[in-house]
Amino acid sequence: CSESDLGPISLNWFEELSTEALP
Amino acid sequence: TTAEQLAVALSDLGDRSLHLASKLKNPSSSCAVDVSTVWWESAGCTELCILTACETSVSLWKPLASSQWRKAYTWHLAEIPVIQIVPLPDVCNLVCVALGELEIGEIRLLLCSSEDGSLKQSLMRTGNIKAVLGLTNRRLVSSSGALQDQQIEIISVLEAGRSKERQSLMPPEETILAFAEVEGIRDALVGTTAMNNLVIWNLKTGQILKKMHVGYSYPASICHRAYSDSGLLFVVLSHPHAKENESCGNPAFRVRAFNPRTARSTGVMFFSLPPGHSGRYLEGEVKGGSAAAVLTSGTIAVWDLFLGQCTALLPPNTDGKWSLVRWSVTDSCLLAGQKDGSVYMYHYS
Repeated sequence: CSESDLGPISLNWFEELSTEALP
Repeated sequence: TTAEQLAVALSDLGDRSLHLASKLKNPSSSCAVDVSTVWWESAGCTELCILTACETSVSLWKPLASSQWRKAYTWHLAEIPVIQIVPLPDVCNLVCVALGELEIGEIRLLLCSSEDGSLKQSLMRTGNIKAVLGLTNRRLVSSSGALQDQQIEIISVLEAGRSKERQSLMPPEETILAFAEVEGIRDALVGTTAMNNLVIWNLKTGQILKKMHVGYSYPASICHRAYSDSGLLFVVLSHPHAKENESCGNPAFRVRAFNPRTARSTGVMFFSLPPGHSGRYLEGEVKGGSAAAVLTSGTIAVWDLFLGQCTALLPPNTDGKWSLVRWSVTDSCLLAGQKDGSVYMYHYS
């Protein structure tokens, strides 16, 4: 699967989404 | 029936095959509902034991010499039928079971007292439980209720069979059907929902990080295994209600890659039966790089997730069709069960 299909990929997705989810 | 007659190794399917190691016949059981394995320590010796469950009892079988098994303990659960055994991955001397009528109403721990050797039971959770999974580090996750009233709880289990602490996870407004830990990320958990979404939680904060649609071609997906690699979340799914597709038949399992940043996903691989064989997926289990399923034909099929192909087929034997398939704690053994309570152990190598 290419990046263009799935959009920009981040190796630190879990940390980034966890930070964004903080109230 | 000799072991040689029962062992089916279709070597033309791949490099791996199944070899019959032993057979357990539970004379008192005519209603096998589940089978599993557990590590059990007694007198300084830790052994891999087999668990068999029928509606009214759960038995622990200890290994003897020459591939024989001895029934060592039986816990009787007469009030509510046993629905399934819930394996706890890194736990010794503790058995977790789910009980209920049509859906799970109770989760209990079964143990043997270290003081007097008596068999004990400990009630962990009650409610209309939709999904339950044993997690690493002696934890159990379960969801109860539906839609807005759904409660998702992590319970930490003590050695004595008591719960140490309970933590709630944020419920999605959709009923959870199954959970899977995310290998490679310690605090991540995923679940698949009745609306066919994949939900990611942070187990430390309890928050939902993302909800991603699995795709309209894959109704009621069940997640079996998830792992993070190269910034993508790979999930092994089964789709018991999927319609047959002309191009790829009716795969038992699929691997789908999700980008949690964008919630976009794509199919990576599907696992179907070899040409000339038919049967829909009934139930199955994934462990490590291996997946196994019981099909409507009563055959068990095994796939290698890395090779992407079916590596072994186990047709019904002279005693009947297969109804259950489970991997042992170590994924080198396969347990195959029949409705009459017979359990066969196969080495997968």
